[in-house]
Amino acid sequence: GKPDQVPMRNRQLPPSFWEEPRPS
Amino acid sequence: AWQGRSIGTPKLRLVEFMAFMEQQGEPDAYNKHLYVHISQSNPSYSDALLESVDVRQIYDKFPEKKGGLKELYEKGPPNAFFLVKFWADLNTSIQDEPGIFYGVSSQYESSENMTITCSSKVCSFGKQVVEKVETEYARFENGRFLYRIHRSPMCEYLINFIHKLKQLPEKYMMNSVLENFTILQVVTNRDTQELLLCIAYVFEVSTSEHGAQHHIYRLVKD
Repeated sequence: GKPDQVPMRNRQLPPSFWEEPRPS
Repeated sequence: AWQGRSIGTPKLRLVEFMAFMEQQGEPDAYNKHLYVHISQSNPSYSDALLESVDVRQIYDKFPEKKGGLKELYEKGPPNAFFLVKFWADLNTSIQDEPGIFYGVSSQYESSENMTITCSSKVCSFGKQVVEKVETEYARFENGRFLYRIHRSPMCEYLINFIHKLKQLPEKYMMNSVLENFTILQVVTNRDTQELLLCIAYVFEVSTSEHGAQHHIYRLVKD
């Protein structure tokens, strides 16, 4: 298989990536 | 208004996308559960502009060999690449019993009359496990060309995956499984092989009681 992947939390992603939007 | 605010390019725009389960024989909305849903039918200038994500941050979540995300992005055009983070709604009240239909529907629009090919690759740990390829022809309606993939049956792999996911007792466990589950959709002009849209999907489980949620990002390479 592949080498271990970097967890998504440790990647350069915008803060909104971890914020579930509120229902409109 | 949709440009820069939703999934689309001047050549092709996503209007709607949904994955659902439904009690057959009763096709009213009441018996339909949406796992994920994007509706871009009413874009507005008050909608926020899309944030961007560096495509290199997610290369390894999708196929990396020939025809992988890196190769696709290098070929471009870059404005056709999007990332969708879904918070999927697994809170369904519909009992899982024989006769339940699992489907995916999507709709695109364009000012051009084309024949499009839509490839959807389900990936586990970045490796493709199943692919569905569909061809759609344009239908002229209200001054634009519409492409409609209506109630495409969900593959066995996905149905089993959803069943197993729902059996997990805690949401963090589901999210841990979903971290290594992705879908890559590539829409091309069948006759010219031009890439029209490429959408990378990643997932978490929704904690909302108001159904599925999502964020859309442009994929860039600075």
